Amino acid sequence: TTRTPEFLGLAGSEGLFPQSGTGGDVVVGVLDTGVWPESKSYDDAGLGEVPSSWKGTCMAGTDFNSSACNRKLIGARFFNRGYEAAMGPMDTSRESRSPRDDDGHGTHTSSTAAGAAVADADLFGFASGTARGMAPKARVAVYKVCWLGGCFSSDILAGMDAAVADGCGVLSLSLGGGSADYARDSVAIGAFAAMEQNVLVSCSAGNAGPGSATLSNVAPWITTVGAGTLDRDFPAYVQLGNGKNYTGVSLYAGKAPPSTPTPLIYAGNASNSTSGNLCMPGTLSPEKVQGKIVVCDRGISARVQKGFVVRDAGGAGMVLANTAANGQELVADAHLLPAAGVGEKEGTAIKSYIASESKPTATIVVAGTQVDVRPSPLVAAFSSRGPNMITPEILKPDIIGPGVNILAAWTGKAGPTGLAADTRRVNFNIISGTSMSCPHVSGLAALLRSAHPEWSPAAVRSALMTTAYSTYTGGAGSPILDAATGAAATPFDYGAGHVDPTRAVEPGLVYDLGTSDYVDFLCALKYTPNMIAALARSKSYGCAANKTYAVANLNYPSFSVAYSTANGEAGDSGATTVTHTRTLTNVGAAGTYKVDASVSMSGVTVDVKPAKLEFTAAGEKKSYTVTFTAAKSQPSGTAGFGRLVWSDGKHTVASPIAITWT
Amino acid sequence: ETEQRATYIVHMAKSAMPAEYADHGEWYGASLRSVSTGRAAAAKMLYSYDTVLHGFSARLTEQEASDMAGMDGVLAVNPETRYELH
Repeated sequence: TTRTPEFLGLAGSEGLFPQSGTGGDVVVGVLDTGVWPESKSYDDAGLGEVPSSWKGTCMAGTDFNSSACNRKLIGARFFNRGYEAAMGPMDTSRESRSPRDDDGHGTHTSSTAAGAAVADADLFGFASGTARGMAPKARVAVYKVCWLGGCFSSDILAGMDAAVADGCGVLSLSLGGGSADYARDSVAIGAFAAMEQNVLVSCSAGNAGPGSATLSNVAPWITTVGAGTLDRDFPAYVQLGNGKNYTGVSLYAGKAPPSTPTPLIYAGNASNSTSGNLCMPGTLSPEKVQGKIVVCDRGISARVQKGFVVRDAGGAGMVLANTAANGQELVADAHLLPAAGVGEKEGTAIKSYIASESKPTATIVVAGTQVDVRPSPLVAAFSSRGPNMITPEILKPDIIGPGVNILAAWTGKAGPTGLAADTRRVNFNIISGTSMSCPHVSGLAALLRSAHPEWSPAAVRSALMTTAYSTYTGGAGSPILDAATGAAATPFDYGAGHVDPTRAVEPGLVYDLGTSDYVDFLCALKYTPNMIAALARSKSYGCAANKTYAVANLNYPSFSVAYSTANGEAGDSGATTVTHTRTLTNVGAAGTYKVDASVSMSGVTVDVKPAKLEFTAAGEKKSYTVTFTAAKSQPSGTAGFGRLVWSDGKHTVASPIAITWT
Repeated sequence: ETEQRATYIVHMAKSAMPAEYADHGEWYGASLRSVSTGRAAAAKMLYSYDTVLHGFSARLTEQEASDMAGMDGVLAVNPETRYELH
């Protein structure tokens, strides 16, 4: 990617992360749509021999030789049996029965995580610079488990099975589905065993935001990643006939749009369909849109497809207007015709102008790339949000990372829009999603594993979470905002905050977790012995009859308190307390840490005991309790947030707090 | 025999493998055959898993899946789920 190394403070900080010896031997396994091995992002210049412990392979198949792998791309496999069993034989004229990436998504995610540095990268001149993955010296292994018809759990499990056996240290899965309990969720099942075998699993949180309770991949042994914006935009201007000028975004790079005012029409007025405003295929009347700029509302269909529909109907350009679901968040696309995406407010103003003018006109001006945009990051409107509907007592997502308008490597089999009609071919593409933020964090986790090979997956996640920021670094303590609303975001949106790798490498203290802790967690959820055995692959794990289990005791780096009004908790009879227990492990020098904890919710207090922890040596563990006391019941849906921070003056070990009433 | 087959993930208790089998793959295959015996088309195994779970995936009818779930050594039989890229 371009820009994200600078945005994350990684540019010029290579010394923080040793990249030789074992450091370079971290393998990031990416389960996705495969790989385009010819991309320069998989250049292996400067990399040593493939680690001797590596057991992976480079599977040959359609248009993919086993020689496609090298010292960067050290493994490539494909898993299609589940897909073809469910969907029938694949159309080999459209997709490759091999690790070859016909889609682009897998090439984008794997190069984001661990792609080599490529100078002079851009998309049609946009976002130009040196593109590189977050862990440019880490190795990449790809496991193609997603096909044109989707990603099937039997294939995903086969891919995870192989990835762990091959020797990956980090798995990156930018996919999700459903919200089954952990014992029936294949990704959670595979991730549990991966965790047990010292593999960190990073998953995307989903793009179902900004609605609440929309998360995927919420198992506590998974690192769940939401998406934020960068400090980079691709501005475009929509100049109306009345002289008003509105700013949007565009990656359009074709024939220059007309510089003279062009007739403007709202798609809802150019269609006989009730959903004509959405520019769905076949809904626009060519005679009404011919030669005009068409205003389409965002939603339902793909943004780039709307542009294609307008072009197909003879439109000269498109203004894509956000609705309330997206607010002011601007996601840029490489449309096939002159187009600009605008926020909800601008869209409303443009539509008002059309309604009030007998001959409305507009001009679209595409202005290129802009950096140092403030405020940033914002929580992406599409990023899925908490609370966690499977286990409300575990706060998810864990963290956010860059996921909007991300440039990374692309397939040679599809154009930047992914549309069949898009015959353009590019080396890099700019796309958005929690699919894009997940591999950022996967790559950063690989960096941390290279710097601290002795850390467990939970310790790495803890370091990423407790050093994340929830206020702008350059914004005098202003909170991170939500692109959907423009208001302050909450831990339900960003978890612990935005990832900050240069701080994560030296967190001071970590919240560690291992297999037995997660089994205790399952016992607290009252999982049956068979459910636990299915998840943990062994009958030897179980719940003791004489032991009390509590989700609140899972040594998680965040706090979620879920009061229930239905059960009368903190009801009229008086206050209710919930106590969480945590244990911190010192991974730094000796030091004395003091706590500061607060919640912004009237009637709820937080008390930490002890308030001071003294560590005299690395590896030392100290426990503390946090008691949340609610003086009275609150209406269902009420939520409050806070933060608990341990500090020795040099390190800040911060945990978000979420309190809800259901 | 006209029942539709779907993919299921079958979780096995590895330690429960009867002594007559030399390896787990053999046991999984025998378990699969036992639920589809007598049917025109045999249930088909897609994958055998060993690292992130002990068990296999197979194309089963609802009845076969139900029968499988009741067998000794079977921990769970979960229907396949389709995931989507984010």
